[in-house]
Order: sequence, then structure tokens, then C-alpha cells
Amino acid sequence: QAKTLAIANQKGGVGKTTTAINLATALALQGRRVLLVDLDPQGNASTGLGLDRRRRGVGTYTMLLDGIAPATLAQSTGITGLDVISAEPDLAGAEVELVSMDRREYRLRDSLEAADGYDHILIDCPPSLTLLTLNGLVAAGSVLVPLQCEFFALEGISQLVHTIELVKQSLNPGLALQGIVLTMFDRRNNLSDLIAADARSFFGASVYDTMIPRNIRVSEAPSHGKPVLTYDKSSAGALAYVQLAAEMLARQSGV
Amino acid sequence: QAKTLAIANQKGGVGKTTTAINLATALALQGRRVLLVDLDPQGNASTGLGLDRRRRGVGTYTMLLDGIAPATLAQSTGITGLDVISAEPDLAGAEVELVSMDRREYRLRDSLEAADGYDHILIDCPPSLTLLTLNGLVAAGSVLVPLQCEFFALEGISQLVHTIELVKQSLNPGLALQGIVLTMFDRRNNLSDLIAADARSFFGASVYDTMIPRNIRVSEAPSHGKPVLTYDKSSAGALAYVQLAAEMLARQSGV
Ligand SMILES: Nc1ncnc2c1ncn2[C@@H]1O[C@H](COP(=O)(O)OP(=O)(O)OP(=O)(O)O)[C@@H](O)[C@H]1O
Ligand SMILES: Nc1ncnc2c1ncn2[C@@H]1O[C@H](COP(=O)(O)OP(=O)(O)OP(=O)(O)O)[C@@H](O)[C@H]1O
Ligand SMILES: [Mg+2]
Ligand SMILES: [Mg+2]
Repeated sequence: QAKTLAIANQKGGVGKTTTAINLATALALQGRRVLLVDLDPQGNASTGLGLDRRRRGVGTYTMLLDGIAPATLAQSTGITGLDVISAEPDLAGAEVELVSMDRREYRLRDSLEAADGYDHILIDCPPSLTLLTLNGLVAAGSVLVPLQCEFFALEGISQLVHTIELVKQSLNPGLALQGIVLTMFDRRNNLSDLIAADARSFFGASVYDTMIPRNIRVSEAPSHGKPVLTYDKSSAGALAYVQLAAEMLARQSGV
Repeated sequence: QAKTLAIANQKGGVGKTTTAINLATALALQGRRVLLVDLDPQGNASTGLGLDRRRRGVGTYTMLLDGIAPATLAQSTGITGLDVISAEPDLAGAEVELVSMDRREYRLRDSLEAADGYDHILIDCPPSLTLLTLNGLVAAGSVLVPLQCEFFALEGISQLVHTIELVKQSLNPGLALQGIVLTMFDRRNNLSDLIAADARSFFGASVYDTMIPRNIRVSEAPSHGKPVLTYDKSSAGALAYVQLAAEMLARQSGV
């Protein structure tokens, strides 16, 4: 049975997509079978893995609204072991269409029941706490929260943790907080240190030891349609994501 | 009659709130009467102007759902001439509640008809193209689009410009693109130059001459509950926002 992980944070631009792409890649490079579900109408995870708008077929919208099986929607990427279900532009209209549907919060969970042969399923969520993200939280066994080392990002975390609790109580009792990952940590400025210290004092051991540094190679990689792990595998960003995957696997197996 | 400006982009973390706060402040410091409407459930614009969660009364949710007049909801900030209608946590649930309401896309526009005595009304939108942002686009006379100098941000712009066209055709014929403002421009890296050049070749004169540089003082200011214009008025970020206000006023008066 696959471990399903939602990567979520309603704050925008904190590194959700970058974490989804590179964590998925790091797991695949270790020989695991990984499916990445792009649940964001922007489709950045699809583009970041080389599936630009022209090369995408049908994807997440068709799966959620029409119940088509994941196996027929999954596309291979340039990385062995990593498939992606990409985001069609129609996904932007899904929020309103889902509101009146039966089991509206469970559509993704029900679809992914049929996803066979994967060790890990990662879900890249949009920057919101509305129905698409709720579908991601209900489908997942745990949630990884990227936290950008900025003041506005820290402000929103308690609202997110509260939402995760609500989803756990009402829609998905098995949902756990996988952890909080500090992103775009810039050791040249104090603000990053302050935010990191605050996050660790609020959330303790839930905050991963691994921090993702701000690293220009990370933001260059998407324009080449590649994860930073294959664009520049010796960069500080790539090495941090390899470490993140190792720490996540260790935490999942209770080390 | 006030000029109403929506600040929108579905891409997260591109500088919408930072632009809304500092543009509003720059206009107020020039003696204009400004109202900032925080339409994002995260409430970052409210916090960034010193109204942390404890100090906020009722705000945008109450105005949209209960039709309470803006005058009773507007709170003063530490800046003369600048009022804000803050975002209550309930706003997070507004998307679903609005779907079944009458004139659901016009609720904000109808409310702001009664906002008297302002020269400018600025609306900070959440990172999405759902009903809250649609309300912002329908209430506005024009849209200012912050564009972060990053690849993923440029990718989403055409989807946004397309949505603005649709809103103009169906819901708000008076809506115009005020312009595109490059944000977090980092002259130390080529990516910023590439993105800026691409944006100018796609959108021509719609792209403002003023560019907002990446500047640590900008991201420090919110933790002090102040816009960068009053936190550090001689910083590169503050000077750029003063210039942005001047360029916007010149463009609005046809110079
Ligand atoms: N460690 C890093 N160093 C430098 N740039 C980064 C890093 N992580 C992400 N970025 C860049 O920052 C921007 C925001 O990251 P990303 O798009 O992954 O965030 P997101 O949370 O998925 O955004 P959204 O809320 O819009 O979905 C992107 O342009 C990305 O390339
Ligand atoms: N010019 C700048 N220089 C440095 N940091 C900046 C600059 N502009 C914005 N920031 C920081 O970048 C982060 C994102 O900016 P901001 O929150 O304004 O974006 P947004 O588009 O409103 O995000 P969201 O999509 O979540 O609403 C914030 O932490 C902010 O302080
Ligand atoms: Mg994303
Ligand atoms: Mg914002």
C-alpha cells in the first residue's frame, strides 16, 4: 500500500511545488516507485517535470470530475520510477464544480484507491484551504508543510495546523502531520534565523532538522523542465532535498 | 469617485500584499485618502499595517456576507489618510458560502459603492482565481499584477491575463489592465534579467518601468507591523514603491 503525502500550505510561494518535485525525484532516484499528483491549477509541478502545457494530456481534473482511473492518466517523466498526473487548465473551474458533487471532499481519495504499484504518492496542493486542498488532505496519510523563512509565512502556520486538526476530526481520522520543513533559509540574513528559532520553539520535533537553503540553481531548474536534482545534482539545493528524503524515510520508519 | 484597483495574481508569494500595503502607504503619504480592502483570508495586509489578529474587528467577511457598510468596518492605521478593512478568519469559509448567493461575483462591488470620501481603494487578493478574487476583479476599475522575477511566476501570467479578459467580457466591462510590476528583481542573478526581458517582450508598455528590487528591509517590515515606507524610508524597497506610486498616478492621468 502506497504512503500518500500531501504537500500543503495556504501561504503562497513557500516552496510547495519545489518540494513536491524534488522530494519525489529523490525518492525515485533511490529506486522507489513514485506518483506525483498535480492538484494546483497553475500546473507548476507538471511544468517543472518537463510536461509543459502542450505535452500534457488529461489529468487531475478528469480524475476528480469524471472518475477516470489514475493508471490511464499517469504520464512518465524523464526520471525512472517517477510518474505524474498533470493539471489541466480546466482544474481552475473544479472548485465550483465540486461544491455540489457527492462525496466532494473524498473524490481524490476515492480515485487514488485504484493507484497500484506505487511506494509513494505525493500531492502538490494549491495555495488555499478550499476544496482542492481539502481533497488533498483527505486523500493523504500525512501532510508535509513547507515553511518559508519569512514573517508572513510563519503567521499563517497556526491556521493551517488548525485546519489539519479539523480534517483529522471530521473527514480523515488517519491524517498526521508528517512535519514542517524550513525553506529558502538564507544564512546571510537574521530574519531566517529568527523564523527558524520561532518555528522550532512552537512546533518542536515536528520541524525537520533538514533545512532547504535559498539557492539560485533551485529557481533556475524549472525553466529547463527539470528538478534541481538532475539539473545540478551537486548544488546546495539538490543536496538538501536528498537529505530531506532520507530524513523523511527515517521518520516514517520510526528511527 | 474613488479609483478602485485590484492587486491580483493567482501565483503565490509574488508580492501582492507587499505591493498593496506599500502602494497604499505611498499614496496616503502624498495626502490622498486611501482604503485598503484585505480580501485574503490569510490577513497579511491587515497584519502588515499593524492590525494583528487580536486588534481586528469585523471586516471583509461581514461586508461581503452581511452587507454591512464599509464606513462602519474601516479601521484607521498608523498612517494618516490610510484606512483598512481587515480580513477575519471566517473569510476562509466565504468561498463556499458565496457560491449559492445572489449576485455572488458582485458582492464586493455593491458594498464598495457606499465607500465615500476615498480617492483610491486598493484590494489585496488571495493567490487564486476563485470567487474571492473574482469579487475583487468585478469591483475594480483596473488590475495591477505583481510579477515575481521567477520562471513559475511568468508561466502563470497568460492564464491571469486571459481571466481578466473573461471578466471584462462577462462581468465588468470597465475593467482594464493597469499594468504589470516586476517584483523581487535581483540584479545579482541572470534569471531576473531573463524574466524581465521576456515580460517586456510579451506585454510591452503594460510592464511598468519601475521595478521593485529584492530588499531584506521589505521582508523585515511586516514583523514590526509597518510598511517598509515607514519602517525604513530610505531603503531601496521603500524608494521603489514611492516611484511606483508616482508612475501609476502618471499613467492614470495619461502622462
Ligand atoms: N530553495 C529555494 N531557493 C531559491 N528559490 C526557490 C527555492 N525554493 C523555491 N524557490 C523558488 O521560489 C518560487 C516559489 O516556489 P514554489 O513555486 O515552489 O512555491 P509554491 O508554494 O509551490 O507556490 P504556490 O503557492 O504559487 O503554489 C519559485 O519561483 C521557486 O523556483
Ligand atoms: N521586494 C521584496 N524584497 C524582499 N522580500 C520581499 C519583497 N516583496 C515581498 N517580499 C517577501 O516575500 C514574501 C511574499 O510576498 P507577499 O506575501 O507580499 O506575496 P503575496 O503575493 O501577497 O503572497 P500570497 O500569494 O501568499 O498572498 C513575503 O514574505 C514578503 O515579505
Ligand atoms: Mg506551487
Ligand atoms: Mg498576499
